[in-house]
Amino acid sequence: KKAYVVNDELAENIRNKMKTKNKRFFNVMGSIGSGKTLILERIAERLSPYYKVFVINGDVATTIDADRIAKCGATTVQINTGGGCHLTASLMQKEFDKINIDDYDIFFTENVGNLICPAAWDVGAAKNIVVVSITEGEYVIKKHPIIFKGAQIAVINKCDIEGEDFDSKTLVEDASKIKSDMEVICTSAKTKQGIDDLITALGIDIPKRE
Amino acid sequence: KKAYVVNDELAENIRNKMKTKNKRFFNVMGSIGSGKTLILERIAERLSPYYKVFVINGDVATTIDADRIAKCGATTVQINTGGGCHLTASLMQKEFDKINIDDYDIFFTENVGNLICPAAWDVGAAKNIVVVSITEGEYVIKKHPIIFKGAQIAVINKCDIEGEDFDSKTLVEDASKIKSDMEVICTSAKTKQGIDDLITALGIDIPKRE
Ligand SMILES: Nc1nc2c(ncn2[C@@H]2O[C@H](COP(=O)(O)OP(=O)(O)OP(=O)(O)O)[C@@H](O)[C@H]2O)c(=O)[nH]1
Ligand SMILES: Nc1nc2c(ncn2[C@@H]2O[C@H](COP(=O)(O)OP(=O)(O)OP(=O)(O)O)[C@@H](O)[C@H]2O)c(=O)[nH]1
Ligand SMILES: [Mg+2]
Ligand SMILES: [Mg+2]
Ligand SMILES: [Zn+2]
Ligand SMILES: [Zn+2]
Repeated sequence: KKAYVVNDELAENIRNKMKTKNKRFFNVMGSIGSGKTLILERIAERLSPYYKVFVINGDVATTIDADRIAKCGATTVQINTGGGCHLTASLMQKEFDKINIDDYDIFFTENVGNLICPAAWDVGAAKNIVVVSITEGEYVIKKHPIIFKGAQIAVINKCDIEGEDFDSKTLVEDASKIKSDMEVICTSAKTKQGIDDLITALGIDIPKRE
Repeated sequence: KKAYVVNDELAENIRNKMKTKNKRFFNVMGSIGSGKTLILERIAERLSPYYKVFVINGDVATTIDADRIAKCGATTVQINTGGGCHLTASLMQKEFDKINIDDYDIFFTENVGNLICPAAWDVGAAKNIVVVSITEGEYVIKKHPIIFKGAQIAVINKCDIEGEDFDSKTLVEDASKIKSDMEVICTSAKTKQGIDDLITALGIDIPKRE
């Protein structure tokens, strides 16, 4: 129990600090390969002309994801957990201690690809976003209720390949059933469908696309 | 440390018992929605005319997977972990204690969808199989080396949708690099491509398809 208590206290600190400084911090969780990074690439492209974006990537190994997002205008840092299956508030704090928070406007963390363990570890974000993709099948939300209960936004990605094998309908219904105030957004990080809707749901203002 | 030691001793017990009784027990791990269940449905359909197959399904919630496989001729049981992110040897032993091992020939467990935690928990199987799908992107194996190091067979699934967005080439290369004796099999649980190859890699004899 002790580890969770310590973690949650630190998470609350982070949340308060970000609020006082009028910064926004979001935790992007989701299944392996659901499109978390490509979505963050699209968000970074869209926001970078107007805001300074900082992204903390979490993965067992490699810096592939941080490098991808860095090419889209955000400042990134990669945490390699070595085997750890989720990020924690203290891992966030360690990264925040290395930078000047005032140099940035919007902060994201891409959590480790896993729909179970990250649900139990509050990282101090203002909102939790959970990304799944239609290619994982129609039951993925029904089977992982806990992580969705702790989320404010459910993203259903890869909607560009909707068709004979895969569809979003059941996933949208299941996400909406989890909690009445859940924002459910269908996206395609490939075609950029839904990316502006997601940015709006995060409460970030940007000029409309041309 | 203690929990792992106890688990590994029990796993060794299970492995020895299965060997003495000349039964085969396989642990199917993999990413969420990679196709573990559909692959087991195909295997159950293919083996059930010749062998008695028993499948232990592990998921956070629901009995969806056990019910699907039961329709294909296997006897199944569903473990709901409630929030646990991996199966263990003691969870296997509990299920084996409820049945007569001699009533079956081949045993499978479908582990919880997760490429991290199950790597650390030996369940007593003769072989570990890890399933990923091409829709998760080309880096999924590079990013999760640990679970593949402990596997004998890497399955790359959903190869029927190979094309512009997704392909298997990098995944096959990465799986082969992890260890020289890794069996790498490309499958489509939808079209049944590669299912017989997988059954052969498990060391199970079946008559050729008509
Ligand atoms: N067709 C299609 N492909 C997508 C979409 N989003 C992501 N992909 C592809 O899906 C694969 C995985 O995307 P990533 O962005 O790496 O996914 P991720 O969730 O960050 O993956 P991990 O960090 O490894 O868990 C890549 O091949 C992407 O090109 C989408 O909306 N449509
Ligand atoms: N096109 C195609 N779809 C597949 C294939 N294998 C599985 N699917 C689909 O992928 C989705 C997930 O398949 P499942 O068999 O439930 O995957 P799983 O790995 O057991 O999922 P979890 O147990 O929830 O982690 C379903 O919609 C399947 O129909 C395949 O080879 N090709
Ligand atoms: Mg990623
Ligand atoms: Mg399954
Ligand atoms: Zn974990
Ligand atoms: Zn775990």
